[in-house]
Amino acid sequence: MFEARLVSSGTLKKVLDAIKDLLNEASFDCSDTGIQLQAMDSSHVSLVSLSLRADGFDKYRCDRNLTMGMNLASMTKILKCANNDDTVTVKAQDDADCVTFVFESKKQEKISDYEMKLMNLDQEHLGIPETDFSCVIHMPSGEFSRICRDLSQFGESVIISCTKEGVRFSSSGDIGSANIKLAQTNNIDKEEETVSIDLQEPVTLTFACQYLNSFTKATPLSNRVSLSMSANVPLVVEYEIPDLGHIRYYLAPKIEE
Amino acid sequence: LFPQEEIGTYYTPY
Repeated sequence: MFEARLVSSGTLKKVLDAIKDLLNEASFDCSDTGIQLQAMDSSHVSLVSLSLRADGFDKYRCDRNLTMGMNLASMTKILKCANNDDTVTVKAQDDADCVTFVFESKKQEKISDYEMKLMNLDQEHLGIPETDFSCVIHMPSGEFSRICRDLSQFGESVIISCTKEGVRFSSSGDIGSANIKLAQTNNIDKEEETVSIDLQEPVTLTFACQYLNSFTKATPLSNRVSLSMSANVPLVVEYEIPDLGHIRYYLAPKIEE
Repeated sequence: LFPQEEIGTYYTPY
C-alpha cells in the first residue's frame, strides 16, 4: 500500500508545473524515505531530479518500493480538478496498474477521487556524483526567471560568466545584445533578496535559453535558486522546496564551435 | 537549436 497526503494540492500542482515543460511522462519512485523522480527531457540534453521527503508529507505510507509511471498531461488534467487549498492524497496498491488521487475540500463537504492508469516506462537512470563546483550562485528565483525571460528575446543562448566581482548573463542575436550584471549583495534585512557567490575559480559557460526558461517553471516552489557551475560539466539549477524536498535541473553546456 | 552534447555523456547510467 502506498499513500501520501499533502494539505495543499497547490504544492503538487506547482511540482507538476515545474516538470511538465520538459517531460511528457515520468516514473515516480516511491520508497519509505519519500518520492524520487529522475528523467531526461526528450532530446536528452537536460535532466530533472525531484526529491520529496516522506517527512514533508502530512501522512506518508509506503509498504513496498513502488514505481509509478505517469503521463504528465493526464496528471495535469486530474490536478486541474482540485482547488489549491484542497487536501490531496495519492494512493496505490502494491503492484497496482493505476493510481488514485483523492481531493478533499477544507470543510470536508466535497470529496472527489480520480483514478489514472499507470504506464510502464523504461527510463534510464544516471548516477550523478557529488561534485565540488567552481562557483555556486545563490539568488532570488524571481530574478533568475526574469533574466532568462529577458535575455531569451535576444538569442537562443545565454552566456553565464561568474567572477569574484559578480555574475554576468549575456545574450546576443539579430536585434542586438544584452548584458545583465549582478553584484554580490549584503542585505541582511532581506536575506531572500541577496545574491551570493561561492567562488573557487571564475567560470564562463553557455547554455540554451529554451531549457533555462523551462527550469524557471519551478519558480513558484521557492523564492531562492542556486546555480552551480564548473568548466565543461553540466549546470545544476536547484530549487529547495520548503519543508518537502528539492528539484534540480542539469543542463549540458554548449559545445565550443 | 545549437549543437549540444547529451546530458548522458557526462554521467554514468545505472
